[in-house]
Amino acid sequence: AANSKRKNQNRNKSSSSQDSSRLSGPGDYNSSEQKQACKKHELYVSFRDLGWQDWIIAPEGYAAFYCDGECSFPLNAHMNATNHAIVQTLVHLMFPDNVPKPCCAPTKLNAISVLYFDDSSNVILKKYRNMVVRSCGCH
Amino acid sequence: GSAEGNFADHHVHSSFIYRQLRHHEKKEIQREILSILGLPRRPKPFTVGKHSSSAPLFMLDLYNAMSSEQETERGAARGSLSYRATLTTQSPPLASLHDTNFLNDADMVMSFVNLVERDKYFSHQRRHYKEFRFDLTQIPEGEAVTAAEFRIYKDRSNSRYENDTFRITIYQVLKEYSNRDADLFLLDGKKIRASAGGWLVFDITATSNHWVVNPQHNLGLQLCVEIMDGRTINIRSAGLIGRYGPQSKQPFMVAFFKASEVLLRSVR
Repeated sequence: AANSKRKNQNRNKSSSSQDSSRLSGPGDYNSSEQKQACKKHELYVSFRDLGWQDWIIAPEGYAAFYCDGECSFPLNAHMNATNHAIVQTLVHLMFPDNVPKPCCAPTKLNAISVLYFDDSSNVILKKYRNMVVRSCGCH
Repeated sequence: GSAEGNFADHHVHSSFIYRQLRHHEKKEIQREILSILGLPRRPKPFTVGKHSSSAPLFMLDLYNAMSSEQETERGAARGSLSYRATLTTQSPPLASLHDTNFLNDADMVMSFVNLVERDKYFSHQRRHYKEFRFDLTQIPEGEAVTAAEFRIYKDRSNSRYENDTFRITIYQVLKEYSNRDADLFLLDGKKIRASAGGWLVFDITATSNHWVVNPQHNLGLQLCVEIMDGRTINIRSAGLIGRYGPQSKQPFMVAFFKASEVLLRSVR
């Protein structure tokens, strides 16, 4: 879902000169007035909704979260930003058409453990790193 | 129960717009999440009644112990599975709490169901023993065994041996013959009071490593119970639970792994 939003956003950006009415609509995601600063959003991946209860024993799903929002100058004080993100922002201000803003992306990620059956009904407990967003920031 | 509670809470607090996925979207998400989990396709286990078997119960206990530890350690960058809590809940004092330092480094734990179990005795010596086999060929790629255990449950033995002490020994089968006992390699042994009960844990790390590298040499394990005068006795009379015992007390094997390589998803 996050990706599709971003794709829509890019598509809107590229077609903005041709179809300005799309940008001013009340529900338009790309409206700069409405666009939020880079932050963590809730996203739950449900193994149960995927119909995997027969082979995944635990968990039923996990809160993966995702990062989304705008990395604009001044970068949000409480949000982590890399040194390079500041430079990227400045370059974007100088060449807004050529250089994009920094990206809103995870800065810290947690692991989850998944307990599941294999084809032979053996049970596997495996740790998967970098699955849950703990915090977002500008890169 | 608690997992279900969390699941319900999610829907209450979620700011993410929930909508029914279309069939092809669901398929695509399933494919992507399987890719993240490093699986080529969804497993199709034969799971009728399996959830109440000893191995899944043991693994679930391990998962819960690990999850609660992860909660308390959230923030600290420890990336290992912890085993200590599980040993105390699943293994009564009878099972030896051997050094668990190596287990704290595990990236993956896997339990194996027993495929074969035969009661046998050799006619000349009337040597009783039981055979067990485990299929170690299903281990995901890039995982190296750091420890492996054979776990079998012992109830109180029958009253005939009430005051006896048993010597329970486990062997790796090296070579089988049709007309005589197999060639064996001693792996581990324990002295147990006949009146004692609980899970017995035998170290089979070296053998497991050997079987992973040479699956054709996997001829299984043999378990033998002797009373102190050296006579072997029937496993069942010693109180050891085999294939025909309760599901929650079935023998199984558990192995601990360390990832030997980083999981790389294929480029698309």
